[in-house]
Amino acid sequence: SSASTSAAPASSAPAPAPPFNQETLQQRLQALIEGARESWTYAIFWQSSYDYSGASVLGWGDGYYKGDEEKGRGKSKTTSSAAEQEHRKKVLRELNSLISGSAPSADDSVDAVDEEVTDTEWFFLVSMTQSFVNGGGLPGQAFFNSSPVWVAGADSLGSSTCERARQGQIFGLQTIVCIPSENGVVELGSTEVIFESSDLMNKVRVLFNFSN
Amino acid sequence: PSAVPQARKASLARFLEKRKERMMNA
Repeated sequence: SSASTSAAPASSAPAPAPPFNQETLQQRLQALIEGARESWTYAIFWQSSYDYSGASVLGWGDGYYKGDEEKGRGKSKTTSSAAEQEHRKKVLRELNSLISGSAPSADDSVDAVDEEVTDTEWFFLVSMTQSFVNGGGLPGQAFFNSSPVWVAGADSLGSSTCERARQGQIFGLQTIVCIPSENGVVELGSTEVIFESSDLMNKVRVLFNFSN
Repeated sequence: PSAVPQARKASLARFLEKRKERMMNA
């Protein structure tokens, strides 16, 4: 239910909403999670734009990963095998060198990569490569219908028709919520079961109403 | 990794930096 490429506005397509400041977007995501009573693991803003054909797509806008602090890093659950962990660490090492502009080195492995890459960290990282056509996946459904999608419970996620929900369940999530805003969709995920809250939806409407 | 779009680099850099902080505080 997701497209594999990110979108650039086509010159003949309708003008998308003006891009908003990356820093304030990060602050809004952080405020949403840190100010919540519930324990959310991450928040992602999927930004609405258009692909080369003018079709509406949701692509990565920004994300804030909090993790599962109560559980402590050492106790974070991972279902990954040793080979999978090596793969994740290798990818992280390469991403680290991509960002820092240097070749992967022993030093890199000491500070950021040698620690286990948890399932939720990996789910969050992989999310950066994804985008959703209008109506596709949980974010696409929420945006297309202008209506929140709230999936709570491992069974509900695991039996969802959406690939992203099923992937989330495999990587230890128990709740995924997608709340539409003017220019995109705010997605929150948690390793705990969190039931629907109008308070959270109101916060999203206030924090992500970019025209104000 | 070389295919990671430029627009997502800021998010990635922030994630890696915060991960490093979490490691140091653990």
